[in-house]
Parts: sequence; structure tokens; C-alpha cells
Amino acid sequence: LPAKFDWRDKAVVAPVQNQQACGSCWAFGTVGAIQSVHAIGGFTLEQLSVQQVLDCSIQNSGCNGGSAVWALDWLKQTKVKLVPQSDYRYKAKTGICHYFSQSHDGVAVKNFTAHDFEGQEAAMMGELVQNGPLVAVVDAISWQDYLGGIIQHHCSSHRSNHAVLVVGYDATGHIPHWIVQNSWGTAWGDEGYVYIKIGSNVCGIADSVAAVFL
Amino acid sequence: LFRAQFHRMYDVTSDEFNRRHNYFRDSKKRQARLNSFSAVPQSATYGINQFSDLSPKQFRDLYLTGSATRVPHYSGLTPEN
Repeated sequence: LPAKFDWRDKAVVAPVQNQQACGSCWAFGTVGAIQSVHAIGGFTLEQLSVQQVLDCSIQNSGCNGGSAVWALDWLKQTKVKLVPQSDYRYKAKTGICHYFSQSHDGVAVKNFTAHDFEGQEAAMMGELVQNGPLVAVVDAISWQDYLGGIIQHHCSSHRSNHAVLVVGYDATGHIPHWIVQNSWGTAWGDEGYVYIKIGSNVCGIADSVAAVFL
Repeated sequence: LFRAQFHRMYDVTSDEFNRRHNYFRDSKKRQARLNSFSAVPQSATYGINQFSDLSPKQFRDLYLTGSATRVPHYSGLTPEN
């Protein structure tokens, strides 16, 4: 594995989004991974509709919360195509599901994997390099006050409550860390990103990790 | 400064202002405690941001709504291999 790997360097990671006052992190994480893997496959990086996932993945609870794994499972089972964001805009509230014909431009999920990588973060690094950005669910309680730097403490595992997109890692410095895109806007953290120490499942970063295949 | 930076419009004579002010003071104490644990360069720093006038419960209820589904431990097998 390279000592440093960042999918942003390949221009396949969309800009940081802001979920606003809606508990839609699970939808942002899911869509973030799909649009990146689509771009890795040679297509133009295009923002896909978070609102579609929010409204239509009924096993989840829209702005009241949900699971990225359930959202991916819904996409895989139904073969629903995620349409471009421009066709189904984000409103930061749950709405009625809009249906599009199968001939409409969009991206379908063929498969996904979801694993617990606790104790195997090196394998998780391999999965990131091999497949693309990963959706992880973390404990983000202490992130209310986060400004920047690498989180090494005050962050428990096995109490996951927030979905994020892991876009890279950097093991070249004193503290190897994950590079994680959040969905709380660019005013939060380091331009919307947060860094988490690699190796001891800090914030539960390895507890539930999904990779997408298109 | 906080209200100006994060465009908070609440009236300074209102109950809401008092409530938010208390949450803000609590945030400052919490941040001081979090910052006291590590002074190593590159370590995380904590301070005032757009969530500083929320109580921890409000923050949790609004933003921490992701559920972790129980998933199997990684065995090295992927759809490719």
C-alpha cells in the first residue's frame, strides 16, 4: 500500500456538502461513495441526488435518520438509478419520492460490501485504494467542538451515530490518519474534513464500512 | 462575535438568547477540557464553531442520526475474489 493515498488527488471526490438541519448524513455518505466510484470508472464526476435517497429509501427515516447499509441494500435490490442532483435537488427535508423512468440518466448500484474492520485497518486501507471512497459510521459526539487536527482521543468505538465518507489516508507523518469528508459544510472542521488516527478504531471508524460496486 | 460570524439573529432580551448563551458557555468549558488532553503537534483542537450554541442533546438529535447496521467482521473476501 502507498504511505499516502487520497482520492481527491484523482479528482473523483465531489465538494463538501451541507446537510443543514436534516439528519441525512447516511444519504450523503451513500451518494458520496456512489458518485466517486462512478467517476473512478471513467465517467465525469457528477453530483447525484441525495434527496432521492432521502425520499425513496423508505426503510430509512429521511431527515430523522437512517443507515447507509440499508440505503445501499435498497439501491441494489430495486436497481433504482440515482439521478443527477440537478434533476432532484436537495431540500433538507423529507418529501414524497419522485420516480424516474429506467431510461432516465442515472447510476445504479450493482453490489456493495459492508464489513467491520476493527483490528484490520490496514485491510481497510487496501479496500479504499482498491475500490474507492468508503462509507463509514462513526461516533461523532465530540465533533460538535472539532476545529481541525487529528482526532486521537475522546471518541469511542461501538457507539456509531454518524455516516461519513472516507476518501483517503496519510501514514507519512508522526500520526497516521484517515482523511474523512463530512457533510456539515466547509465552515466545519478543516474545510469540511476531519482527520482520525489510524490503528485503534478511533471514533469507531472501522466498525461499519461499506464499499460500492457499480 | 459568535452571533455575527454565524448569523444568529436571536433577540438579546429573549429567553432563547439566555438559553443559547448558557449552551455557549458550556461549550467553552467542554472545549477547554477536550483541549487539555493532548498538546502533541497535529492533535485535534476544539473550539467555537457553528454548533457552539447547541446543547449536546440538540446536537445529537439533529446531526447524529446515522445508524450502524450490524455487519460481519472482514474476512478478506470481496465480490472480486
